[in-house]
Amino acid sequence: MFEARLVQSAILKKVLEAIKDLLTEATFDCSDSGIQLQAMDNAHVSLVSLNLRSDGFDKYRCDRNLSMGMNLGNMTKIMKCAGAEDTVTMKAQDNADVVAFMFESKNQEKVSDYEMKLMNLDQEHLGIPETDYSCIVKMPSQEFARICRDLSQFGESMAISCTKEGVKFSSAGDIGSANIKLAQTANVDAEEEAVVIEMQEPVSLTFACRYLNSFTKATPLSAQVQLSMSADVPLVVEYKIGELGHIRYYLAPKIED
Amino acid sequence: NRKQASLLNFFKKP
Repeated sequence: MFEARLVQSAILKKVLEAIKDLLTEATFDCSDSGIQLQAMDNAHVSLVSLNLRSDGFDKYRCDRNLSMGMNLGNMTKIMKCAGAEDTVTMKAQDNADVVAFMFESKNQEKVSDYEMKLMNLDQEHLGIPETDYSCIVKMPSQEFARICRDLSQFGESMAISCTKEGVKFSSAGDIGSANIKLAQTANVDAEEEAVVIEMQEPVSLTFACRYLNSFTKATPLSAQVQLSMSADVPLVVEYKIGELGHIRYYLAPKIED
Repeated sequence: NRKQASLLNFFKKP
C-alpha cells in the first residue's frame, strides 16, 4: 500500500509544470524515504532529478517499494482538476496498474476521485558522479528566468562565466549580442534576493538556451535557484521545494567541435 | 562552432 498526502496540491501542480516540458512520461519511484524520479529528455541532453522526502508530506505510507510509470500529459489533465486550495492524496495498491488521486476541498465539502492507468517504462537510472563544483551561484529564481528569456532572443546558446567578482551571462547571434553581469550582493534585506557566489576556480561554459528556459518552469517552486558549474561537466540547476525536497536539472554543455 | 554534448558522455549507464 502506498499513500501520500499533500495539503497543498498546488505544490504537485508546480512540480508537474516543472518537468512536463522536458519529459512526456516518467517513473515515480516510491519508497519509505519518499518519491524520486530520474529521467532524461529524448535527446539525452538534460536530466531531471526530483526528490520528495517522505517527512515533507502531510501523510506518507509506503509498505513496499513501488515504481509508477506515468504519462505526464495525462497526469497534468488530472492535476488540473484539483482546486488550488485542495488537498491531494495519491494512493496505489502493491503491484497495482492504476494510481488514484483524491482531491478534497477545505472542510471536505467536495471530494473528487480520479484513477489513472500506469505504464511500464524502461528505466535507466544514470550514475551521476559526486562532483566538487568550481563555482556555485545562488541567485533569485525570477532573475535567472528573466536572463534566460532575454538572452534566448539573441542566440541558441548562452555562455555562463563565473569569477569571484560575479557571474556573466552572454549570447550572440544575427541581431547582435547581449551581456548581463550580476555582482555578488553586498547587503540584502531578504535572503531570497541575494546573489551569492562560492568560487574555487573561474569557469566558463556554454549551454543551449532552450533547455535552460525549460528548467525555469520550476521558478514558482522556489525564490532562489542554485547553479553549480565545473569545467567540462554538466551544469546543475537546483530549485528547493520548501521542506519537501528539491528538483535538479543537469545539462550537458556545448563543446568545441 | 560548438556542438551539443550528450549526458551519456558524463554519466554512467546502469
